[in-house]
Amino acid sequence: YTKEKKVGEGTYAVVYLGTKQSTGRKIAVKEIKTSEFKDGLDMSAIREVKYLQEIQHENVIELVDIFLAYDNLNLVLEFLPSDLEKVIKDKSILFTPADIKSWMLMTLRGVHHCHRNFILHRDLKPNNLLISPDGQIKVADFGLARTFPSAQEILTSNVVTRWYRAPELLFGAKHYTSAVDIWSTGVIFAELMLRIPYLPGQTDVDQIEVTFRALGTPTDKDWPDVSFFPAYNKLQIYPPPSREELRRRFIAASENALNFMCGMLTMNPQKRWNAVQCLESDYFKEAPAPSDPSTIQ
Amino acid sequence: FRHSSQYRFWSFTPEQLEQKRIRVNAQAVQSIEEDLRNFVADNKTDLNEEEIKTIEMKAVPVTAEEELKLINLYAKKVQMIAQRLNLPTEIVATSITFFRRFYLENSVHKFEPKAIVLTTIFLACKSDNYFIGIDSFCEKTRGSKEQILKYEFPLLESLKFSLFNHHPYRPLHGFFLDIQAVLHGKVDLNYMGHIYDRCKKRITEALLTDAVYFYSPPQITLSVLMIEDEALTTRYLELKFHGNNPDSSADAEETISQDNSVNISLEKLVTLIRDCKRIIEESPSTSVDEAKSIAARLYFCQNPKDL
Amino acid sequence: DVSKRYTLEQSLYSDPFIKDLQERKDFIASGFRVDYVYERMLTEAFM
Repeated sequence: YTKEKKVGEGTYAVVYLGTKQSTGRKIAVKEIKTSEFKDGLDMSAIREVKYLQEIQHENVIELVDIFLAYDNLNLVLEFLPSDLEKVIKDKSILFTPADIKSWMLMTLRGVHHCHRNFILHRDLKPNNLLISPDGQIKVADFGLARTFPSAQEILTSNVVTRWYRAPELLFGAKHYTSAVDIWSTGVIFAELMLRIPYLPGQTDVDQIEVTFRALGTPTDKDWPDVSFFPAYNKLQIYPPPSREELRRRFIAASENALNFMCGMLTMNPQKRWNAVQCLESDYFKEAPAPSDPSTIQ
Repeated sequence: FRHSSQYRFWSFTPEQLEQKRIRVNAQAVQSIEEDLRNFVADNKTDLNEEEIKTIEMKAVPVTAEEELKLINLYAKKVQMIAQRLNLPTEIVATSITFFRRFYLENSVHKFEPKAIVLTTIFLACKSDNYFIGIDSFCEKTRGSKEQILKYEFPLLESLKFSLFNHHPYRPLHGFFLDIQAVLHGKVDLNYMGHIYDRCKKRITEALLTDAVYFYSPPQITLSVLMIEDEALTTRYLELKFHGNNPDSSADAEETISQDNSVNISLEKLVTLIRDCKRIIEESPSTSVDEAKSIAARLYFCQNPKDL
Repeated sequence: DVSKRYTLEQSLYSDPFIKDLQERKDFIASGFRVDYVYERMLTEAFM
């Protein structure tokens, strides 16, 4: 493998563009910094390695190879030149409801594959949904992933990038499920339709405020025992938006698209749609059909 | 399961496994013997006849079989230390798994088992979301931070970076549920609870045997269930395959799933379970004296000067 | 292969440990679902 150009640097890794010499295939090399973490190999690197080794799916980034070189761990990943955040932000790019449907279908297939392998992603957001040269959406960055917890296990609620964080996480839940990934997917869908972030909280506290102002404050009636969360008592109570308000907010959305979004943004995680319900929803059965990924500009 | 790295990288036939161990041992012995020859040659002038004879007598590389005895002894130590740290069952299992796999790729001539034990437990904790910082880990285990971290990369590489394990405990829970459905009303739940606990312990013992390389986790679980209660397990499988019409022929290719896409024959499964059961019950044990003499030879192979 | 190789018969299972969790407020509020636990165990058993 060659490393030709540095394209990114994160807390625990540097990413290079390169080529697999034997085939000429373009690849990305994620070089894990080992000096930064006093406890040996970084947890994010361990998670990326652990879960990408198990997942082979068209809509999940492919781990081509792994090797150690000069005491650095190198993940060789498939080359994915773009991502949904870039597409949303670049106003010169016009995309259609059929394009959005195609992106949602591919994203949910990737998420479904993780969930049926009992893996939570826990950081779904537009810039972790990469786009391959032939237009395929690929779920990437498994640095926060983990297997579904054993029943008595306690999980940290400090996961998922704030704007895409499910309400149960905002309340500090410790026994959450794959429903947190579905919430993130719902917020991404809203953002694709609006082309601006849907729930952009400035702080974790503000995120609660922004979320409930937009979607209504949950009550024990629609979310049993939500009042159990300590953070619940200080909440401002907002009414849920009427269907008419939602129509006005998402002017281009069909009724099924609104149902689809509301299914994913259901407050009560027990009632929130799972990946199968999303994939089997009427939204994907009605016109327009999802665009062919390779034709999306 | 067949998509898992556990199946793709770590499942073998008994012959393949034996060949692997022999190959790893042979490579190490070859280089050790070369080192010893060079040592004697380099120190010709200093060494007298008797000393050379002593080296030839005591610095004798160990065989693949002797390696396995030492590895089995230390695998039990991994289990003991991990349990003493009160780690969850699954993490004890992952520690044992990492340790035993490491020595499918490396010889004890190259990596002294004692040096690897703590690193396997440390990496298992990290890998299974039970992170313990290195300082507190060293405090609990009185290990050396440098040594534990030094072996993390070699361990990860020898594991072929496959960290995700399917242990037989969840299948045990799954069969615990399915037995209740298939034998509904015919099993005493308290009794099932005792069986469950005994099976959990027996599964951890099974992970110390080569059954983990020859059988899938659910097959190991069924073998352990067969050990703990043969009648219950046989009854469950019969009903599972033949429903309530016992007269259907036992050897017919029976389907276990509704859509007839998967044919598993009860007879074939039971045979497989019994073979697995035998391996689990043979669980290897190494006497401390034997281990000491193997370890001594290893030490002298590494340090002929001390001889 | 999307066909499940088992039938989830939740009403037939007596699993005191899991059932207890199902009653706890912190579990209910977090979105804990017993069927997700059972699905996982049965999938691992019949894989």
